[in-house]
Amino acid sequence: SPTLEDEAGTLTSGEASVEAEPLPWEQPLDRENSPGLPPPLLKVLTNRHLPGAPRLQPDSRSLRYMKRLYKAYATKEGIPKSDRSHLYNTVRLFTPCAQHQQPSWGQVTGVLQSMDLLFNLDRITDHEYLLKSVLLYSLKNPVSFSSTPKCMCHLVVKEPECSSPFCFGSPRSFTFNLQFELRKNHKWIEIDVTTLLQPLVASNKRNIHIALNFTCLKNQQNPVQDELFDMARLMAPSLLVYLNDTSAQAYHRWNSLRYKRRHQLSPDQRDLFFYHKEEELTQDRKFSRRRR
Amino acid sequence: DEEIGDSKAKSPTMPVSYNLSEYLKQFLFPENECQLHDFKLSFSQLKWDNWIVAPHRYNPRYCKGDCPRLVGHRYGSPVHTMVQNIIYEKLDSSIPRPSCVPAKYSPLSVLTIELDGSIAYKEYEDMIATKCTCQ
Repeated sequence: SPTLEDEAGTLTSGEASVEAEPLPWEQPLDRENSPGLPPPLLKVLTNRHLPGAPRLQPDSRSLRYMKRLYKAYATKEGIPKSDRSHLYNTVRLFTPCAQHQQPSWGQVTGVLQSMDLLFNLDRITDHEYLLKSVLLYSLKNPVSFSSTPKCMCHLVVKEPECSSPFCFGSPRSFTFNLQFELRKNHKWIEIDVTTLLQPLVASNKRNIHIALNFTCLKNQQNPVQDELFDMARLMAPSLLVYLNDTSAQAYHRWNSLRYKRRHQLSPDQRDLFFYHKEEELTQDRKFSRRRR
Repeated sequence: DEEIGDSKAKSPTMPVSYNLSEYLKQFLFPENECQLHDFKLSFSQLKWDNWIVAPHRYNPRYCKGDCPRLVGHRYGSPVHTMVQNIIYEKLDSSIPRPSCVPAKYSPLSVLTIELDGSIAYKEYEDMIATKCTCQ
């Protein structure tokens, strides 16, 4: 099965000493000629292999979050930690490719933010199945509250406009109200949108349009929250998706059939399972921070 | 039997200082026998560090060395290996001798920046050799 090296396509292939036969990705791109490399990988190779292919750079906050996730999941040598019992072997972080925000501010309850976000999820391959997804707000400084304010999030997901003449009916939209608490001293706010995104990703929708606003009960006595609202208002959330890559070159912690038989999880149990996992992860983080 | 008699007569006098375990070791584990070796590379050497954020160093390890004639249990090699050896020695030397290859691997977690600027954490199968065998 192709490994990282195949997928990457040595960028130094020009210097490679291979004179005899052309490297797989240097042959014509039609499927018949590519020896042993499945087509998607060939696509990746040509992308990566094209000299000077433009590579967009992620923002530093997203990179910092993913580096922390990497440290939580793998050792320094890059070996996945065996104490992780999650099913996913792939985590992707997307930043919105377009956003419009209408910061509005209620007197009684501070409307924290309303935004129109467009995410392009083309990097999710056909072999990757969505297990969990969260909207991720990052705060510049960990803000501590006297009490954990309750927040309400109102999400509308609009299916992409359909251009082909064979589409029937108007694009559907799903409306969700999510309750959540702003955790103390947290630099990130996670809003679980799994149930909202799963059907769209499963039906191969890759352009996700989300209109959201969330409000938090304003606390007169505690001006610091204004600071929180101001900060969060400025930043658009990223979209984090946890996936199970079923392709041959991905690492499968255990044989999924054996796992399913042993731990028959109904959908809501699975959510509970993930919720507890997240709790565990949060506890781990707190414990490790305290220990440090 | 005669040979043994002779060798007794001409047995090489083992130097007194040479201890038995060292003497035996040369038969049990000859120098360049098939075993695992390290090869630490950093992705910047491959000019991949513009899209591979972590890990900084990657040690795929590799197997190298001779496969002794009777490999037996030590390499966990199948009986087929001895058959292949016999074919090579007795019947047809164009048949290759068993070679020293990886038998087990461990996965590798990689953090990459995709072309569209999104960030991916992925776990790849079979990226680090952890055991060698002769086959």
